Amino acid sequence: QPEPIDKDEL
Amino acid sequence: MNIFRLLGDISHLLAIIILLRKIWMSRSCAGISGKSQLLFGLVYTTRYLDLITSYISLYNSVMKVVFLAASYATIYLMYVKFKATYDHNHDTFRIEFLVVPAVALALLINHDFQVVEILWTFSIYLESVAILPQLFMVSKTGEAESITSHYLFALGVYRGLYLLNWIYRFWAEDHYDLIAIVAGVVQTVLYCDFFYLYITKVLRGKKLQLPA
Repeated sequence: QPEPIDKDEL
Repeated sequence: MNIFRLLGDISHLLAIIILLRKIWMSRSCAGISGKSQLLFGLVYTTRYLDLITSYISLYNSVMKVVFLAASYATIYLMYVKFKATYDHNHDTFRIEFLVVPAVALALLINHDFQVVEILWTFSIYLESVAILPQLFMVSKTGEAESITSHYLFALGVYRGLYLLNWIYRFWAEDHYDLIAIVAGVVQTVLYCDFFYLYITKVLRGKKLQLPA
């Protein structure tokens, strides 16, 4: 199961 | 957030402030590539669209707004207010050679075939090469003012610190994003030649001048 995409990074 | 990520963001912020301040104080954008600044404007715009659709944290939102505002302000200063000082004869890099492949690659290699995701991916690919018009301009004129060098150094170091952040996150959180990592490596590698010149010349008080 792939990790959810992290959009916290700028 | 880990220390590398925080330092990376600070470095990124510092780069943007150095550039804006340089243009404002000298009332001139000589030596700065307007094309690179347009590309960065496009990068921030396509990446931070999620500012309207999803809230992550106050820090995240504030930084996005600051990056967007600073980028548009820089473009305004270069193309409107101090237009006369813009050195467009030396800013001749063909940006379609960067934008078109970035669009194509974003359509081909992405995490999810959805508009916002493809725009995010495009922004990651484009950011990795957006500095090329600026580096091309420096190589064309054969030199850069010290303050421009400081700007480039801070901007280059930022993605390098993100690489350390991703190594740390892979180790500590089992998290990784291959698209960001590969683009981040490309981005940092593009600065390596400049880093060498910066350390061997600018930090020793000399002007950044390329060998003839």
